[in-house]
Amino acid sequence: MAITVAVSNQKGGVGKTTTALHLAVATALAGRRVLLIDLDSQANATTALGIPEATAELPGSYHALVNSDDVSPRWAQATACPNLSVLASSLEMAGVELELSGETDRLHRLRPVIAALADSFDWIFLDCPPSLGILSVNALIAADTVLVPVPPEQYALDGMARLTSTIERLNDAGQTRIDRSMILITMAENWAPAKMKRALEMRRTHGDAVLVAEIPHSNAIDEASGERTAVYFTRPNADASENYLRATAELIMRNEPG
Amino acid sequence: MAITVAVSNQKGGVGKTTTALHLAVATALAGRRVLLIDLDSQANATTALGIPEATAELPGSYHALVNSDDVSPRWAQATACPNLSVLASSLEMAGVELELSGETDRLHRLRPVIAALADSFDWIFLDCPPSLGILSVNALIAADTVLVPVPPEQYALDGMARLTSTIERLNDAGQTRIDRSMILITMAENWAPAKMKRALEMRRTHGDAVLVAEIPHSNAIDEASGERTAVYFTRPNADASENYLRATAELIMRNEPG
Ligand SMILES: Nc1ncnc2c1ncn2[C@@H]1O[C@H](COP(=O)(O)OP(=O)(O)OP(=O)(O)O)[C@@H](O)[C@H]1O
Ligand SMILES: Nc1ncnc2c1ncn2[C@@H]1O[C@H](COP(=O)(O)OP(=O)(O)OP(=O)(O)O)[C@@H](O)[C@H]1O
Ligand SMILES: [Mg+2]
Ligand SMILES: [Mg+2]
Repeated sequence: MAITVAVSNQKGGVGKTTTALHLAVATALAGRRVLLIDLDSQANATTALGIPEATAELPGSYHALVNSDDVSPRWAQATACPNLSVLASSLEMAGVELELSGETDRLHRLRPVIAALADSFDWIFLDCPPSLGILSVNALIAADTVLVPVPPEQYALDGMARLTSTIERLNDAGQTRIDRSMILITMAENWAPAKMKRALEMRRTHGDAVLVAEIPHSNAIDEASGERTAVYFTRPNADASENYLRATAELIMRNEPG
Repeated sequence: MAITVAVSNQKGGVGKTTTALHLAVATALAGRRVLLIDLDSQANATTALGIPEATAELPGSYHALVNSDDVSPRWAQATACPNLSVLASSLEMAGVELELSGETDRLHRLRPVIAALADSFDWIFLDCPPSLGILSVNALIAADTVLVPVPPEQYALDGMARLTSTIERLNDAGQTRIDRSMILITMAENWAPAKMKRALEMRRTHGDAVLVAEIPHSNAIDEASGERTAVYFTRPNADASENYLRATAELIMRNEPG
């Protein structure tokens, strides 16, 4: 029975895809069976794992959302990384919110998809788009837990209250299993005073919701994204590499039973 | 008769808001009457200019889109920066794409808004959200020109073709006046080889669509966003400051007649 993690933040470019990718890969390298579901029409996670965008012949997340009773485990495509599969995104995801807008169950389309796949995996990661629309809310409703990547930047901090209140509203309505959010500080620059201050402020405000590990702003990450791979394979000794591994260990400890 | 610039890129966190803000402020400081229309429910541009989110009492971009015939010039609020006004965003923007989804003119709601305000301004900047949905397409249809902020990063480069083909499709359908896009390289890091290469590649591929000025990744910018102001007022001698001024000069030269 898979543990499902929504990687979500409506602010753009905070490291959702990079984080979903690196946590998924490290969890797979730790021997768990992992599925990454790409919910963003940009398909960055799909491409990062060397998988082509989904099509009618090899369906993915879009097809799963529009025909949630047809989902087949073969849609979860194996990647070059052992134990890691991906449910690929595609361009039609860009129109899915409009397409589903008339459906009464439009916020509950992802749950049956995960139910259909959960027995084949130990962990499922959901890479969300930069918005709090139908796709992200589907992820929050379907997930067991949420991990929020947050850079120590003003606009990202400004946006946190909105994500938190969305989760609380879903909680009050009994629509989500998420009781505690996890925060991962991303793109940290501890030599920049303004950013250092904001990171400390985040830890003071949110206490142990904030993972101990934080991901530094790092050229190693940028390089790896250009090479369509995870930083563990290009620069295993980089700070970013070690911190994503530590973040994965924290994630597993907090969520796996025992 | 205002010149309208859509600042657009569906990739998140590429510097749309930072660029719309800094070009708008510099154009106003150069003596032009400028309006910044905040089309993003995150309201980062609104907040950056010290303006509260729009309400029924003091309406903004959301209200303008849903009642496009009611738009009053008083909705364009003066800011602390001389010659610069803003049409403020608000949380309801998050639902506007769904709200407008049934309307036949849902892609043409911004044009009458701009028509109602164009006589009061020389330049109008549109800060777009990180998507190619109804809001961004409204902006592309309503604008005279588009400026695309692009960091020299892989995912941002991957996304460019999609924005370009969206504009071409609108052009072929006779729905947009935009004939040439401008590209502004943002968050440049010329000492990082992978990023330097991508920036050069962008210039080779897109020729003089790419502005000469490029904006470096700079703590001065981060600092200024924390202080809710433009970098010209906090660190006028910073590289980022000078390059945004140069980018503004290029923008004006390319678009103002004579
Ligand atoms: N720690 C880091 N150091 C340097 N660059 C990073 C780091 N994390 C992410 N990046 C880069 O920053 C950009 C934004 O990251 P990413 O695409 O993962 O964010 P996102 O939140 O998924 O964006 P979107 O909102 O568009 O989905 C990417 O080009 C990525 O390669
Ligand atoms: N040149 C720069 N140097 C350093 N930080 C920058 C620079 N430009 C922008 N930033 C910071 O990067 C973050 C993303 O920038 P910004 O919010 O302007 O992008 P955006 O494209 O509008 O994002 P979104 O897609 O969420 O609307 C912000 O925290 C901003 O302060
Ligand atoms: Mg992403
Ligand atoms: Mg923005």
